[in-house]
Amino acid sequence: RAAQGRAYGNLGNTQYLLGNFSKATAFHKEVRSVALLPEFGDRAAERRAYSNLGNAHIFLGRFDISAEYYKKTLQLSRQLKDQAVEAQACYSLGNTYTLLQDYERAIEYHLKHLLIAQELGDRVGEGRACWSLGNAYVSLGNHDQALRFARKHLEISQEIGDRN
Amino acid sequence: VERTHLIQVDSVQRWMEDLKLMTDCE
Repeated sequence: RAAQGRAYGNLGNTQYLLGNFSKATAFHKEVRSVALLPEFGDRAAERRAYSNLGNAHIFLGRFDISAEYYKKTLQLSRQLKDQAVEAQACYSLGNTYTLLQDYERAIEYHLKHLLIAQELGDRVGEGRACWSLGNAYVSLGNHDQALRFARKHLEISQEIGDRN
Repeated sequence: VERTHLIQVDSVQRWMEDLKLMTDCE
């Protein structure tokens, strides 16, 4: 069963990289089914399936479905105590809610991402969070906060030498 | 409004470009 799950995962990832997002989701749903088998029960594999399903639905234009899968990813990453994955799930949720034009919720998740990036000392992640937060605050017309995060983004970009 | 929208899309666009090459595997 473990090998079968891995094979489904590899097929899903290959279809995804080929741009066949619908086929990718079918394989990643198989991964989830195998991971959920009571005699098997692999939370890490289940978590990976949810992130991959979230990603594929972005390119299928189903941002609402992506948000649900990313929330499951977030929940499992917390159970598995994997902070890097937790940060990534928050970042994905922030971007997904931006696509859904729900900027308040986007800010909520980008702030969560920012906190974890700071905890982990991830300056690149922190810079991206500030960039995203600046944009989201502009969308809400909150220019004071937008400026605050744009300044922070500039400071971090200079520090890490990101001229772009 | 249009300018705001363009700025907004920028950081999400960058995320989506990275995402297209990102697979979560063992």
